[in-house]
Amino acid sequence: TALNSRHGKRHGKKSRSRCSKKALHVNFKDLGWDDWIIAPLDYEAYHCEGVCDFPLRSHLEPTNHAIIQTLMNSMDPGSTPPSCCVPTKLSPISILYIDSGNNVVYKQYEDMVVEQCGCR
Amino acid sequence: FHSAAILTPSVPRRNKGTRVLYDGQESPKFLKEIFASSQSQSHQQDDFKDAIIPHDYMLSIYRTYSAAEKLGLNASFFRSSKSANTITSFVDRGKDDLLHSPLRRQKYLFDVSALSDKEELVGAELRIFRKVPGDFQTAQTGLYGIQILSCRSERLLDSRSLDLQDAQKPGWEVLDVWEMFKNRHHSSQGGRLCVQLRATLGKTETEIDLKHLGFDRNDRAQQEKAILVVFTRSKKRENLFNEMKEKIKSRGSRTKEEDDSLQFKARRRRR
Repeated sequence: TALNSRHGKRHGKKSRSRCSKKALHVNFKDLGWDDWIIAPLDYEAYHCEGVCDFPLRSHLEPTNHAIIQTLMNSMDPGSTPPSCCVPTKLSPISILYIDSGNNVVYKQYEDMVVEQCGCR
Repeated sequence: FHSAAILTPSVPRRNKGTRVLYDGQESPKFLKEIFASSQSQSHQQDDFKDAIIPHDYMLSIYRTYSAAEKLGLNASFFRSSKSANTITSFVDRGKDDLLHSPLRRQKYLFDVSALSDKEELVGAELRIFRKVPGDFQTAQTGLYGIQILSCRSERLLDSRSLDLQDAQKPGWEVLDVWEMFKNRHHSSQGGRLCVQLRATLGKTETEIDLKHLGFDRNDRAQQEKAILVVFTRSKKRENLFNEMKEKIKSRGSRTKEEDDSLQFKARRRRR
């Protein structure tokens, strides 16, 4: 029974990977934003996906709250949801666009690319 | 101008036309408005975008700073950026008065109403393209002074010398006009900015014909028009959707009839 249970658990874990950075290619043309964004037309934004389960790895830089929440979830999944896998470090990108006055503008937009994911 | 020409080619479209977010969630109302607006006006907006040609200087700024970003460098560290994270170019709307010849003074007009009061101004420069004058003679040499003055008070903003021996190649003259913006609330002055150019011979006060130095506006391509480049720093983190909202607001009143003249529409929107 113990073997089955452990196997079952492992199988459950395998169905969804641990919290990590995944690809997310953004194409401004597909968003319909290419009428005002001159460049870039697309970029790699990434996204965070995966489970935040016990024990949380240090590279996920969990907050103390996330550690407590994860621990409570591991003890009683019905009472508390797992902590969230979210971006913990983001970087900017440069965008060249046309503003409402028809002027060409260069702007560095913060928080556009996921650099790191973690549990919060 | 096609932006794709200066960039790496985009990847093939994925989920073309998909308007559903992850996990089947419906996009919020605000996003729906954006998408609806984008779709219904896409054809008109393609024409609109094609009508605006970025100056090489702006493309160069974009290329340089985005390349630096990829190397992990912050663009605001560049001296040329003046610690700004936003650089806006305003194209000259002035016209030469053909009735007045010689051309002693030249007024440069800019509509800076799109500048936000929420942003901190950190620099402004006027970039004027100087052509090789048609009647330029190699024998014509000497040192000239060019000065930029405010239209209203005629206060000197910046000056520089121009050696005609080096003037056989066209190029951009860059003058610092930040003085105009200091203690200035652009929106409260109708968003108009006017500066005037004059040129003198040597250190004399004799004003000379600007046409002889290649500053006349005849037969200029869009990308050769003077630009006012304003460097600003956002006081808080910019929300990308605010730009989109502005675009929708500014184009909301557009109709097909209005598309006859893009310039006319732009003027009307500003009014």
